Amino acid sequence: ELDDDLDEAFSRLAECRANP
Amino acid sequence: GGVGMATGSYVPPKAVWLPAMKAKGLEISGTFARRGGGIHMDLSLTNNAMSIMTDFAIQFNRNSFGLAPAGPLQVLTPLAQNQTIDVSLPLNTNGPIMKMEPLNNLQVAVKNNIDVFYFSCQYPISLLFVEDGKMDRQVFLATWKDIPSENETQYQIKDFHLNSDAASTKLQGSNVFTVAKRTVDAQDLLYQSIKLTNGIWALAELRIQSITPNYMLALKCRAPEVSQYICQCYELLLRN
Repeated sequence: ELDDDLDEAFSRLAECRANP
Repeated sequence: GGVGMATGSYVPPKAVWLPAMKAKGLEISGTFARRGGGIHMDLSLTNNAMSIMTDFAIQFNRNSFGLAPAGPLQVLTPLAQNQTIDVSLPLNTNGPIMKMEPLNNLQVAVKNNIDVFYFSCQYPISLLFVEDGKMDRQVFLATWKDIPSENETQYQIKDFHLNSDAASTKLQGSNVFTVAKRTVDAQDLLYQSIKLTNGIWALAELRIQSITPNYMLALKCRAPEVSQYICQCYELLLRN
């Protein structure tokens, strides 16, 4: 579950950085 | 590397650090290499004087990262006229520290039977990227959030044509570790970590767009003065 959370957190970070 | 050669950390070509005309006939060229987790100063000493040279020794001035010779300069036989020898001097980072300008500057004194000579040289800061620099993913996310945006520096790296996997592999050879990769709107974003010998961490976001040959590099570091030197290394590592 932690792994899934971390995957999701990286996706959010990338999304947010690519489209500020 | 050629066929059968292990890929490893980037090693700059040797440069002349001390021309013979400034050192009574002694010419020194050299480079820095990280091999097997150790740091080396690889030197070529050439005797262009009219007499043999003996009694070599080397000393560093204090420097930003405490680089120091880990042993004596091993020149075991006299250096005859017109002779060149290659010497690899192992270094450690346990020496005295003083912030240099530029940060990666090293002042060196070399002695032989004729005189003492001084020169300065600069090392790529990737020499100090350690092998255990892959940050845990959870720690990476927390650290990324924790480092304030004032400590983020952005650079454009122009005219690259490597894809993100090739870039990641190339950088990993010099201890720049990819922690995560995401693709958003035809851009690959690589999240990478670097640890220096003095324990300073740098976090990077390398953004690669398929439609342009330019990379965007964002670096977050609690010691932001090292960021420009890390950026220089990205350029060097990716181009070599």
